[in-house]
Amino acid sequence: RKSTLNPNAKEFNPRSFAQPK
Amino acid sequence: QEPLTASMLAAAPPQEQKQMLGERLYPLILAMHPSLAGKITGMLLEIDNSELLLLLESPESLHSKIEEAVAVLQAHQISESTHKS
Repeated sequence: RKSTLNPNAKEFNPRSFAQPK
Repeated sequence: QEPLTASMLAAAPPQEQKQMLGERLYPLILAMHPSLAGKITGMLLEIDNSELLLLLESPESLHSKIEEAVAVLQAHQISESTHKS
């Protein structure tokens, strides 16, 4: 079965963690 | 940090629900795949909230879903670079 996950999904931006550079 | 419950989620607006789920998923994904954590979290957030709650309660299911996301992402990147070159 083909994966339902979408590689073009929008990246998640966490509020409570520092963004990795 | 208390566990996220369906009733906590139901009390929040839809966009906030995804953010709440993402905040729980992100540190778990960060521990496995630091460089891809934001992207993988975004991919998993397209799954239904009810299923995401189950994944948060089941580390093994979550791990296999994360590995699935990494595989999908890598296959996508390979096909992208093949098409461009």
